[in-house]
Amino acid sequence: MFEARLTQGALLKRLLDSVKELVTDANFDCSETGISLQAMDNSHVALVSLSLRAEGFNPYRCDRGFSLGVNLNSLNKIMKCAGNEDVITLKADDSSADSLCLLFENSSNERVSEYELKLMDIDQEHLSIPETDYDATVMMPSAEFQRICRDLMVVSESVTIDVSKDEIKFTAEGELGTGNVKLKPTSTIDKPEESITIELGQTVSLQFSLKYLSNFTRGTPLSDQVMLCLSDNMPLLVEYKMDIGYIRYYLAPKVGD
Amino acid sequence: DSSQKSLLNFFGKI
Repeated sequence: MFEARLTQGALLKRLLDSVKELVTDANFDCSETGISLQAMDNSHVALVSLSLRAEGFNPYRCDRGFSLGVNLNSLNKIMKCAGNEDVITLKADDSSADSLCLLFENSSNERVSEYELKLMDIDQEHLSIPETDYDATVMMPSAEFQRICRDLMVVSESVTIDVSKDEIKFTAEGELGTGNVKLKPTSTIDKPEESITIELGQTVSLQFSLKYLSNFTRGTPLSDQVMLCLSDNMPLLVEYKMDIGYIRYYLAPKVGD
Repeated sequence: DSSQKSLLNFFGKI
């Protein structure tokens, strides 16, 4: 028996919205500790890793670990039927998990809707992501990162990210010319969500596809801050942290000429 | 244009 009730249903709507462009089918791995998902895009350039802790649900029940194979487009269509204020409950009888039940209850509980999503068999290779202590770890407002990606997209498909002790610089070069955005660390004590911090092991400079980075910024509504972790010749980690868990995106670098 | 690497160059399959 599997049951997970999330009072903040909007969170689940946003989470699915932030992965739907990247991944079409994925396995939700459910265990007594919570729900996780790991999936790559078709071109194996980007990977999303989602983790929601059992404590964030009330109640949460998962008698034994199992996987829910889901077509994310279909799940998204059903999630569109949930109101932003609804409480969302996921249920599956783990034995013959051939469908996932979704319950949407509105706050005054006089409107309850129930949907059944047919599950699929998805054999997806799992990647082992090595624990890395990164050359550079940058924290910044998530809206700022979203804007930088959107702005520099007008110049080029690629962005070079340079991190030094007291600056992170995003540079784009294209047909029309060039553009760059430089951010300096700030420690606005009164508004921590607006702060920019740089933890530097050593300077690092890497190039990435802005198409993918812009896609990752669909996670912006999930958190005020975004964490960027970079190491030479390693995939970029973009993390949006929530009370209930996190969503992490990994992006393989582009190798300059 | 520069060449896009694959994650499989960096992360091993389990």
